[in-house]
Amino acid sequence: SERTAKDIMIPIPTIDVNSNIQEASTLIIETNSSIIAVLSEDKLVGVVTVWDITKSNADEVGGVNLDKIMTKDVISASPDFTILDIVRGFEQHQISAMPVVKEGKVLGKVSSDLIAQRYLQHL
Amino acid sequence: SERTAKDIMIPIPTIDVNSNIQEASTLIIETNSSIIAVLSEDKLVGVVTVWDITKSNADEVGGVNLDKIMTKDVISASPDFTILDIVRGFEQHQISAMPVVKEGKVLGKVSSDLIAQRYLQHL
Ligand SMILES: C[S@@+](CC[C@H](N)C(=O)[O-])C[C@H]1O[C@@H](n2cnc3c(N)ncnc32)[C@H](O)[C@@H]1O
Ligand SMILES: C[S@@+](CC[C@H](N)C(=O)[O-])C[C@H]1O[C@@H](n2cnc3c(N)ncnc32)[C@H](O)[C@@H]1O
Repeated sequence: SERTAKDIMIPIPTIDVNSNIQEASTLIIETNSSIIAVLSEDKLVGVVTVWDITKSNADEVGGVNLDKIMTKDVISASPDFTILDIVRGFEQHQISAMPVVKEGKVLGKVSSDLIAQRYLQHL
Repeated sequence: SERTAKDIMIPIPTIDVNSNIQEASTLIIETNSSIIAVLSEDKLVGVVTVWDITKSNADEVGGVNLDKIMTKDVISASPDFTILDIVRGFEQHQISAMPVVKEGKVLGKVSSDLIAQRYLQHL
């Protein structure tokens, strides 16, 4: 049976845009999630990943809210995306995770390590 | 033909252990590599990834050398590891990249996104 995003997604941590980089870092580490969804009044406005935290460190950016470091044009999966849709999305955008979104609502995330574990074991 | 680590590996950036977190972050961003190999007198002594940078941010660790934040028990691939060996290694240790090492010498790295791109397109 064809697997879709909603079949394999797991929870994605969320954080308010009016949070700072250290709070975002703490959430990432405590939830063991390399990507977190940034919300403003409960609407998805961006994502922050371990890459963005590292870049802020390289650029010596600190003490700002997440608006400064997040990626605003979020690449997301709809719940009925197939595994192939998802993997192609990862490759096309050079990313390794996407929030699963339906009608503006964040339902979870899909990540390449989760998919690789599931499917590459059949090699 | 069976693909091995040496067939698919790409360069891994290296950094001296007596460097700081901001220098490690800059190297990661400039080389577009989520993992870098840490050397001490040209010997592999650890790895630093975007995860470790993020953790240092969460814990408000700064101005130290990489010994404080790196992972010292490095999980590496030998050049003749098969793709399956590599993927199992990723899964077993919950990581997404490994340096390729032969007789203590760092030859490159293999990463799960590289493998996923190559092999999951056949889904
Ligand atoms: C181009 S990727 C390269 C590093 C790594 N492969 C990764 O996925 O983070 C790094 C950038 O992609 C962004 N990014 C990651 N996932 C994203 C997503 N689902 N939508 C939009 N941007 C995303 C991050 O915010 C970061 O700025
Ligand atoms: C358990 S992983 C989880 C996050 C993410 N999946 C990743 O691969 O970074 C995070 C930790 O694994 C460590 N790590 C990543 N690749 C490693 C490797 N090849 N050998 C040893 N430790 C590694 C990092 O240094 C970091 O402390």
